[in-house]
Amino acid sequence: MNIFRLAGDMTHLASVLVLLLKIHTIKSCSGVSLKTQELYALVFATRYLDIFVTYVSFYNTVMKLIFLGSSFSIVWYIRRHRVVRRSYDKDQDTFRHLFLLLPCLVLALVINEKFTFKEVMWTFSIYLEAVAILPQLVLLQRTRNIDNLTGQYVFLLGAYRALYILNWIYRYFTEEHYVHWITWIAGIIQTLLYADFFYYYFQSWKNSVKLELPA
Amino acid sequence: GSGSMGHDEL
Repeated sequence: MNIFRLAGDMTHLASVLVLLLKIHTIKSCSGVSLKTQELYALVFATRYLDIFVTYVSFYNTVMKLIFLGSSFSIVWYIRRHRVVRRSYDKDQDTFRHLFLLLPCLVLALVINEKFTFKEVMWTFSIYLEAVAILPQLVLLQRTRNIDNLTGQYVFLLGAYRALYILNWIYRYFTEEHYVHWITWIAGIIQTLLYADFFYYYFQSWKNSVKLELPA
Repeated sequence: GSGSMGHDEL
């Protein structure tokens, strides 16, 4: 494991923990897109189908369990928690799941490395992760007013993607036969989706003003 | 490895 991969995993971990702690502590999910969180829960569920079958390392198994546990906990909080669910901005969070799910499923059925159930599900999870942030970005764009924690959540997720690209570049030059076109192209698209958000995030940080996205 | 096979990333 190289430093970029580890730093990427840590920012990914930090992003979900920031979100979970925010919801748990202030008992509010205002500004958080349930659609995006449900898509992430599905991403982890379909990607880690073989979690108890294929063993990579203790680190991998623990991280997978944390990602599964935290993503389903966040969804549970927003949908079921007596207090938290009242703060959910249902009328603003209108992005349709199917609009993202269907193209990803079709693409996974057509473009994959092996036509098996496990492999197609894994590929589907890669495609879906690339676009799962869209409902959250639309919600931020709509409400414009972004609290610090939601801003940090999206920033940390974007940082995780950027670090993973550095990790692939590093692995490409240090490992033999390390070519994963599907992961790379989906990963680059995913990182590009954050570019616009990053621009406004750094602007607000530079001018030390509250983060606000243009309408 | 190809695809999820031998894939060690999260």
